Amino acid sequence: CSDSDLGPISLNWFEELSSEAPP
Amino acid sequence: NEAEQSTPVLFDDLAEENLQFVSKLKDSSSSCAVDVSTVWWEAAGCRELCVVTACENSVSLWKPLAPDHWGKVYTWQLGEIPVIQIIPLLDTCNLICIALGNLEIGEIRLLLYSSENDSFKQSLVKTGNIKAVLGLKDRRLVSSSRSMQEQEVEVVSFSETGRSKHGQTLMPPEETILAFAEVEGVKDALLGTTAMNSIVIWNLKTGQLLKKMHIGYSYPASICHRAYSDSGLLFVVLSHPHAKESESCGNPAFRVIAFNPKTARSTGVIFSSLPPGHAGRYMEGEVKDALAAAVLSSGAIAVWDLLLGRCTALLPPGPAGSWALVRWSAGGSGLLAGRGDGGVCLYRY
Repeated sequence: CSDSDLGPISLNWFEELSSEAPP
Repeated sequence: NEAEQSTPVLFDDLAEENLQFVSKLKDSSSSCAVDVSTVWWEAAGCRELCVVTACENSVSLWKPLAPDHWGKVYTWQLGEIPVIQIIPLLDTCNLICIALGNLEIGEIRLLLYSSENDSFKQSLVKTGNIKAVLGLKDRRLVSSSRSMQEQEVEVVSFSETGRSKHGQTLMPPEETILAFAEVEGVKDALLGTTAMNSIVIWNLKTGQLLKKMHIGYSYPASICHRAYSDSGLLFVVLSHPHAKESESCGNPAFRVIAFNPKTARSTGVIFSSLPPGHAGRYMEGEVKDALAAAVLSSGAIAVWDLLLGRCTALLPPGPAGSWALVRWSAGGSGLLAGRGDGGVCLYRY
């Protein structure tokens, strides 16, 4: 699967989603 | 007894990947096997991998006595509520969790040995309308339960002696959780699959609900078995008890899907379908590392290599009857196969 199929990939997805989600 | 054993059928030329019969647990008192599992058990300074068998009203612990012989160590007698399943607690010793209930789980109990007063005990962990439960690392247990309109998702942790500590609540999604999986490679991430065929991700440390991602409509009621994060993608192993057979994928039992948790977009990676020409549907199964095993409606057990997406062994129903249960052993690559009549056979994969 390429980046274009799945959109921009982040190695730190867990930390980024944790900072974006409501507490 | 040799005539009773099923002869494994190999599906490819991977000679080293074999399913060999090792031994059989003989329990004359058992009428039906509800579940089977393994547990590390330490007694008199000796730590051994033991087998746990569950019947409707009792749970037994078996230790290896000789290469082909197992001896029953203890049987916990339960009350009137039937045992539904054994909940393995990973990396623990001398602790067994079980779920009891009628159709749905109404109670979770802990079975243990107390060295303080040299006795086998049982204690109540949780009651309620419990929809899903999973044993986590570090002696923890996550469960989801429904009360009226509310869904509660709670993590309970145990001490080494089996005392339950204060539980942590995770933010519940609107959809009912059907199964959980820890995310390998991300310490505090937990994943769940819902009745509306979505995947949800939590932060176990903060209790935050981080993301909801839809799996798609082709494979309803997907159940998550394993999840791992690699190169920024979340790989999820799902089973599809209600999947329809298709020309392109056959009759899929397990599927690996890659999700981008940032965008919620996904793509199928590999299908593990029933062997060609083999009738039957996926009934129930378990995944360990890259191996998946399932009981099929034909009464056979099939084993797949998830990396190859290929069935590598098949255990047909033997003269003694159909297989009803299949579980991977906690240590090594042992396979526990249970029949409806209470017989449990151990195989080496």
